[in-house]
Amino acid sequence: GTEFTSISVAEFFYRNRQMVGFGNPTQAVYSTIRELVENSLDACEDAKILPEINVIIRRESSDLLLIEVSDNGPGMPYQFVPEAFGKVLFGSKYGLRHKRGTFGLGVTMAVLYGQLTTNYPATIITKHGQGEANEFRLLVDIKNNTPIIEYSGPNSSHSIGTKVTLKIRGDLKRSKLRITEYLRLTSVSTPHAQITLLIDDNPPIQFGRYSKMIPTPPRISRPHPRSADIELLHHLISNNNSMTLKAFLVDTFQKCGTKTATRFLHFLSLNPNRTTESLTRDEIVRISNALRNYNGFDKPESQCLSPIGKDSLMEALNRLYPSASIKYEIRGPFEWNGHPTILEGAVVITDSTPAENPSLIRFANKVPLLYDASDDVLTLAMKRINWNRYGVDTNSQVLLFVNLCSTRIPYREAGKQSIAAIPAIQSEAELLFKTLGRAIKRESSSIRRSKRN
Amino acid sequence: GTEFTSISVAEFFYRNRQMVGFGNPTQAVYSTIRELVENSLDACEDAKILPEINVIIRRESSDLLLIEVSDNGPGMPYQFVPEAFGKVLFGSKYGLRHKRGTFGLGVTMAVLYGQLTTNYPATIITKHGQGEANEFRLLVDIKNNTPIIEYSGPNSSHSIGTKVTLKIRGDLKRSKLRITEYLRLTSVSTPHAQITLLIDDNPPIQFGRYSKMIPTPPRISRPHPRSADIELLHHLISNNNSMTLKAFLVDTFQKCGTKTATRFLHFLSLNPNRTTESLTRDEIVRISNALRNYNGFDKPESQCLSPIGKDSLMEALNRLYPSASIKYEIRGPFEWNGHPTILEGAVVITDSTPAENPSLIRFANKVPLLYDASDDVLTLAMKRINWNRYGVDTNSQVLLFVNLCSTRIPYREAGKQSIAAIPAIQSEAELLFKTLGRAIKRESSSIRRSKRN
Ligand SMILES: Nc1ncnc2c1ncn2[C@@H]1O[C@H](COP(=O)(O)OP(=O)(O)OP(=O)(O)O)[C@@H](O)[C@H]1O
Ligand SMILES: Nc1ncnc2c1ncn2[C@@H]1O[C@H](COP(=O)(O)OP(=O)(O)OP(=O)(O)O)[C@@H](O)[C@H]1O
Ligand SMILES: [Mg+2]
Ligand SMILES: [Mg+2]
Repeated sequence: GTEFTSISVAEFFYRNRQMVGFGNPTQAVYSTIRELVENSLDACEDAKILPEINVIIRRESSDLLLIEVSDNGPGMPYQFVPEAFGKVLFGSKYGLRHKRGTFGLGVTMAVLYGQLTTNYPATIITKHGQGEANEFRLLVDIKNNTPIIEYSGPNSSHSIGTKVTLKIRGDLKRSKLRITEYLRLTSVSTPHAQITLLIDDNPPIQFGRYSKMIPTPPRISRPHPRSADIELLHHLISNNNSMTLKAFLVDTFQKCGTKTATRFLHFLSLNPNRTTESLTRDEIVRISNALRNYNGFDKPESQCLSPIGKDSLMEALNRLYPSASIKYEIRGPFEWNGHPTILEGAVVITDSTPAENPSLIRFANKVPLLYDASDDVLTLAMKRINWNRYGVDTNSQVLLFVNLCSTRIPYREAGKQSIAAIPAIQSEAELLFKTLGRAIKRESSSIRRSKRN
Repeated sequence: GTEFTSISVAEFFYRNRQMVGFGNPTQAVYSTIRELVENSLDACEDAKILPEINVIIRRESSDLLLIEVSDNGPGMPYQFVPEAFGKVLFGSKYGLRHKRGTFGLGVTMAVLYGQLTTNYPATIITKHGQGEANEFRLLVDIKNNTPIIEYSGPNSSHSIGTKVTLKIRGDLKRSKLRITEYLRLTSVSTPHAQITLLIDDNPPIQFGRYSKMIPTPPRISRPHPRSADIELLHHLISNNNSMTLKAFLVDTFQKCGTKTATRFLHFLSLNPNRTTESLTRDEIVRISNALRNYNGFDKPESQCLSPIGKDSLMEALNRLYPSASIKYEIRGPFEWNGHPTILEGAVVITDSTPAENPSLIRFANKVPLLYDASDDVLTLAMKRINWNRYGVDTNSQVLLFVNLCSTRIPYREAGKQSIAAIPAIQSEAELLFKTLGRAIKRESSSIRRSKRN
């Protein structure tokens, strides 16, 4: 029949959980762990803490797993725990800056999947500020997209950070390889983090720390004029008291000082002293189109970004590939749809017999992407390069590590595994690969020269 | 800073519109058209009307397009138009049956994209039942995920069906080829539909009709026991008055008659006369696990499905490839997560010089999928077949048309372009391809024999 109704966003992602990385029992284990670990890393980063994260996986039966991730982070305010973990599209990372998390949905999906497959509530213990830690046991009310608090109370034995425990049904055997690969690559992109993996009574595996250098946390930035589509402009105008157009532009956007604002409004034949309140809809459209096309604005600022950086990335790769030849390159900041973006990469040339050559390892805001490589913009860009002309052949393995940093990563799906083919990103990626290609060429010829001598 | 907040699902898909097919100006034109055309086809199907759909694209400037799609369908109830077109996750297709639409978000994204890029509201005129047609001009309040009704009133000059008009910015030149391909393939999967494409003052292009046979509309089915995860079971129990366990099972699930229900409850050592109200949480978990593992339930019924069928598909393909050799195969109904599913396919062998061989053309619930083929389960299945042993070589082009019908298509992303690698679907697809492979082999050897004689 044709019954008109709406569903909650929790219901939507429950029905379509394959879109968020929970479509099969192998990927579900991986997704649960990566969502928890990325939350811990984001939290430690904000608080400028050297991350220490413990990942415990206990097999309670053939496919029933207990998963516990704990960190030494700053914890989180107690009044927000139920919604952060029990409501889809609720979080603290909606501002414009480089974070691993972006949607406000990751950990809630893990809680939901656990509840769905095992009926167990998630347990969250967190210590925030002074005073005792708080403990919560939560379920998700899927129909209403709201948390169900089964228990909440103080926990005096928990002394630091956040610990999340849940039970899920999953295929640990099939998932183990990718989980260890994910953690290994995390210590490449986040070398100052130390992550310990403990599976049943196996000896614990430690990943990192390769560096004690804590990166500067990214700072929320104002939007760049290039990002001002009609909706955003409407939103920015109505969010503020009425003010002069000139003051509005200088106040609201980065890279728009009083001189630039005056020139821009002159170019549009708009009186700088008119109020935002007095603008008609058509004028807003004109301003929006102009903001996105006027070439008088400088490139975006990058304090909202936090790339790995040459020293950190080289240090981590040197640990993993001690005898290899390693070169680093960086491009940007540029922008896509006004979002400040940096692309950084390193090429690692090792003596081993190559499998796929070159082999691409992708990161987005330092998050290793291990699934859905084929249609990723970085893969597409790599495939457009003629690697033969840079001397990539069957004599040595070439590994390309590429990290895309942006205030918004254009993921192709809500499972955060694959980046959409945005033209600006693809062209910058191709240029980065060509630069790395030239580095390979110089390196191989210098290796050959030194072999001859 | 760490400001905890939530965003609406409209805000989520506005920020991440590349996840719903609106990430670039070329795909946006395609997505707008396919969302509108699929809605018209779904509506005509329900009303058992031979679809007549007009797609008009008018270039108003280099990248400003007016897009108008009108149908001869049953229209829709006036009180639901604002939310259907102006609210994300609102629709009439949430019941368990085979429809092209599934999320309640497609057309709202098109409206949102139009408003975002041109500031124009969408205009919807629809005639439903007796009395005058109604006209609406709508925008989406993104922050609150609710429609903004700019105008609504009667329209006495509109006599049938639904007409949707919107303006978007897009790259028509780049999008044209894929739009015509999409419409051409739609007349393969929906041969009783007639679609006319009119771009500016070019001569109109007509797609179909190849058949006057109207398929039986799919009927909403009760869930199959295999689909009863804990959440669904909770939901089904609480949606009903308390009743005996036996009555609940027989009433709620397909393929569960009184005998099967009694045997099942006996197997679980549960008294069939206990009430659903009396069940503990642990008992619900036990029943859920058992429902999904007990092998006493028959395969799902298929009246909720509406495959293209051998006659219709052969008729359409014979029109498009008059001199080709065509064979049809069907598998199922089987189930994935309890969802009734059918896989049907046809192999077309033509004399032309092969490009990629074989070449795969994918459909999901009759919707042609033209993007993101690489990680699609159908592509993965096809790549696992050794096509040489079936005689697929450079002598003739082999085209594989495959349609996945299900009450739920496990799309990898909300843009409905690619199907997730669900194990049950992949294994059935591989078996279908092997069957089609054997058909190719028989066909090629019979062609060779007839050439010798
Ligand atoms: N270990 C933690 N320490 C501190 N805060 C946390 C931790 N885990 C989660 N949070 C808080 O809970 C919020 C919700 O987490 P969730 O993973 O659902 O969303 P997100 O990380 O913002 O985005 P994404 O969906 O992309 O992961 C976060 O925004 C963060 O504020
Ligand atoms: N041409 C039409 N004729 C009749 N009803 C329509 C038409 N177009 C849209 N509708 C109604 O509007 C609802 C919302 O459409 P929308 O495209 O947003 O969602 P959907 O088709 O249900 O799912 P999906 O997001 O997968 O397309 C539909 O469910 C349908 O009831
Ligand atoms: Mg997160
Ligand atoms: Mg639709």
